[in-house]
Amino acid sequence: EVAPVAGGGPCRARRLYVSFREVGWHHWIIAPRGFMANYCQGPCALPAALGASGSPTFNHAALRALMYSAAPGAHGGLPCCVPARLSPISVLFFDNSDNVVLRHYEDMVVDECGCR
Amino acid sequence: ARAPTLPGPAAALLQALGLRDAPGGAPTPRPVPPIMWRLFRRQDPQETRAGPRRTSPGTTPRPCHVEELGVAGNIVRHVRDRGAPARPPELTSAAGSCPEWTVVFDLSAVEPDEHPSRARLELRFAEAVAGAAGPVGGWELSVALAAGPGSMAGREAPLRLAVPSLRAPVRAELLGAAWARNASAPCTLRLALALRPRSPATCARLAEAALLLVTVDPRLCHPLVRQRR
Repeated sequence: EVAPVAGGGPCRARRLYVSFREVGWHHWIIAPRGFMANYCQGPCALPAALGASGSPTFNHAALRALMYSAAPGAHGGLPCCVPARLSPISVLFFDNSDNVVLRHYEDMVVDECGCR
Repeated sequence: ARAPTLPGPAAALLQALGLRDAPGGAPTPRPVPPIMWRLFRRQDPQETRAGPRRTSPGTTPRPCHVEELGVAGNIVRHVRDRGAPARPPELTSAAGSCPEWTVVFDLSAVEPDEHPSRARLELRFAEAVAGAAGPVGGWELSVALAAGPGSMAGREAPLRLAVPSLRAPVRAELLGAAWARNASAPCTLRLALALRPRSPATCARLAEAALLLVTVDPRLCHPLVRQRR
């Protein structure tokens, strides 16, 4: 379930909810019912690529954005808007043998996006 | 029963969760053990943020570590005893001594890459006669690997544990005792249990057995991979 993007805007995290019920797994996943995975979207043109929007950025991304503004299309395009900080989740579920399993996953939720 | 291969996004999500396949049918309804709920609420960052503070201010849970149990791990399984239906109901053997039980745990879902960090046997016993006083000096629990297909029986000495009372659940750590610390999980774990009174008394009945297994899967543990690099 993706929240509609109002007005676009620079590179930043957008809401994306993964519902286990939508996938039909609610009968074996005990908790959570879903999780806010989020995703990154938005152009990395200047000034976003300079970190002006508050998003973290690499120096290389800033250079690429500068080069692109000087000569669009000549240097491989704009940097990409990608996850810059992620956080973990835990999932509690029944396995094939009806045992109760708790698994912890790193890097499942996008907290912050940046130009790379 | 395994579900047919899922198409598209569901298969990708299953892969991201590190699962081979989704369970085919609906699981048998059974209550979730309280310890699993407790571990989930303590482990899950979203729950930790939403609920009352469970960690000290300024501290973040260590990655790939089960704080409540004090061991490394990113997968915790509460495994049911498969041997219960096959157990005879008698309370004493013909020789008058207390019976032995065989408990069976299906560990086929444990991947070869997973390293066990805790294997805690949890037992609940009931007095054979309700309200009967236990033996003076309590009981002695013996846990050994039982013979069976693919069994490691005989490689480790039996674990012996003093049990003062049967009112509380009896817990026994198997790693480093009945289960070699560096050994990977067997496909099936069969254990022979005996509970002997230290003075003449009626025998106890095994009411419930479960295994709490904590493992570390390095593929899900990015900080460990980074450290290794």
